[in-house]
Amino acid sequence: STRIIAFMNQKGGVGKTTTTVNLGAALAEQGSRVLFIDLDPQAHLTLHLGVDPTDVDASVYDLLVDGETSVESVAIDLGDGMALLPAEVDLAAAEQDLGAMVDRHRVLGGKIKPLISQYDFVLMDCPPSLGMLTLNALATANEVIVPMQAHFLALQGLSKLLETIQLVRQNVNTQLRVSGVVLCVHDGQTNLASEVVNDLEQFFNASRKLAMPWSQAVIFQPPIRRNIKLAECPSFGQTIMQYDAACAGANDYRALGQAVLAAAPGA
Amino acid sequence: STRIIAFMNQKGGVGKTTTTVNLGAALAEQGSRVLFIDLDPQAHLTLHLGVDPTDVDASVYDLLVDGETSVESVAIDLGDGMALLPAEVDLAAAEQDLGAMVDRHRVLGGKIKPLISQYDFVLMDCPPSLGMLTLNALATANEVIVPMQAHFLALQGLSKLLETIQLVRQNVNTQLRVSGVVLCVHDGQTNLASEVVNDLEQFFNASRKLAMPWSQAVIFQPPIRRNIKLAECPSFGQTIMQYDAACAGANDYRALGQAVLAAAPGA
Ligand SMILES: Nc1ncnc2c1ncn2[C@@H]1O[C@H](COP(=O)(O)OP(=O)(O)OP(=O)(O)O)[C@@H](O)[C@H]1O
Ligand SMILES: Nc1ncnc2c1ncn2[C@@H]1O[C@H](COP(=O)(O)OP(=O)(O)OP(=O)(O)O)[C@@H](O)[C@H]1O
Ligand SMILES: [Mg+2]
Ligand SMILES: [Mg+2]
Repeated sequence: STRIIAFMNQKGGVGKTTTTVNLGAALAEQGSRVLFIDLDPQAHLTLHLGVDPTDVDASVYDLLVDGETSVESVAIDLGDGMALLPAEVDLAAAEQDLGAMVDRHRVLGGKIKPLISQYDFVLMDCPPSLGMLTLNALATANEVIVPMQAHFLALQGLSKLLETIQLVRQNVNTQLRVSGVVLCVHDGQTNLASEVVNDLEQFFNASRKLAMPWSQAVIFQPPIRRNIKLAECPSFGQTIMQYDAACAGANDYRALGQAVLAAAPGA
Repeated sequence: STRIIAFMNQKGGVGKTTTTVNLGAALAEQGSRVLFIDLDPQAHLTLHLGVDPTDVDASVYDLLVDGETSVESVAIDLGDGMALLPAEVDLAAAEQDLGAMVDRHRVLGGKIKPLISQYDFVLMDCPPSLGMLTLNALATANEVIVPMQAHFLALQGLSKLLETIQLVRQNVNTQLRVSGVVLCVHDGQTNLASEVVNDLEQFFNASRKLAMPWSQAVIFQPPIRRNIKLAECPSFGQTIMQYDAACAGANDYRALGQAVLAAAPGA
């Protein structure tokens, strides 16, 4: 019953990494055991958690393209109930190398199988694309969380995103469902934000009676407000809980942690 | 002497599209003839300029992978001195299809050659990656402008970005140089922003005496402040000049237009 969650959105800079790190930290603070997986060649999750991607012995890249590499040799213990499978800058090459393999989207799931039962949550941070790294995350996950900003261009990308999830669910992973959307860098005061949130709510309500992978999706409450501390803590290699446990950003992600716990399948 | 500019940053959501559109609109407002090229499979530039990417006869995708397609058949006249080579949602496939060709990074430059002299500026909007679409832009451009946010993770990606430009200049395009950085969604009040800007300035100053592609790069002034109007106008398919010509966002991009005109090689 480990919850394996892909944080995906092909739109860039919407808060995927910030959400993966700080939601994970909130869950760990509540006693959950959390494994982070960095699937982005930019290695921002890795940096954010205080690990130097140029200094890593074995990364997610080795795990994906080298049959010999074991997941145990890649996992780094971060303490406080958290562990990490780090990325390295070569990870972009994995998109190409995996391309040549059969069942290339299943590689990640096969490799992490031995570890899954040791964790309550496996949180996978995806790059801003719908390529092979994101597909590995979708093939492995049982849930998808979509971080997004309440902006027009963000809404545009949603149909492509959901279409991809639909395809993966039909052809690769029948368990896959969208748990919901996290509104990031949220400015609740603007008309634009309210309009986008309305459009999103209408869309999810309209899908409730159909058997879509997002038919049970919610807009997680609360939205995560813009807070400079959330942009500062990656430069110290810290989660927001380590950096400033009492700030608004930490409280927002703590509340999101509660919402995600409550959204457990069968909860 | 047409200025061919690639707007690139592999970091997502930093303002590449917003800057390409609104800087282009500012230049056109001043009388320049501007050709926009949308190289992003998300087709956000195309949407932002009021064109439906699902309704396009011939797109940049056809231009890149179909030897028969002429650039004249792809170009859409937008009026007011602006034209567009639109993207379509299949453009992601071009990254794969181009992969099989020889000299695949030179395809775009060859195709747009007939049109270049008709414009003062050719502005290419890149996706958040360092793949074949971005490489085509870099092989074609004589200048690179890097939109970025004054955040820690944005600074991290800069070295990879510059390394790529270095490689392209050495092996593919000796003309390529970085004109500068545009600070987007800028919040000048925060310590984080000042620290990042300081780090950037130090870095550029340190490169002045070396023959790097960024040795003449500047941080364009003024920074572009956060302004909800800039996030609203894409939903109307309008540039900021069309949407709200007197707002702060329009003024910031107008001032950037002046700075870019002043930064012309040999200006
Ligand atoms: N609530 C917030 N308040 C302030 N800054 C934020 C917030 N959330 C994220 N940021 C900052 O915004 C930028 C983009 O966020 P982040 O890197 O998490 O997005 P992403 O979707 O992972 O990007 P990419 O597509 O490049 O992987 C980062 O500099 C981050 O520090
Ligand atoms: N100065 C600004 N003020 C307010 N919102 C802005 C500003 N600049 C950009 N935005 C908004 O921020 C989001 C990201 O901007 P944009 O799409 O231009 O980035 P990008 O780098 O092109 O993203 P991608 O990497 O996905 O191509 C968009 O929703 C855009 O409308
Ligand atoms: Mg990220
Ligand atoms: Mg863009």
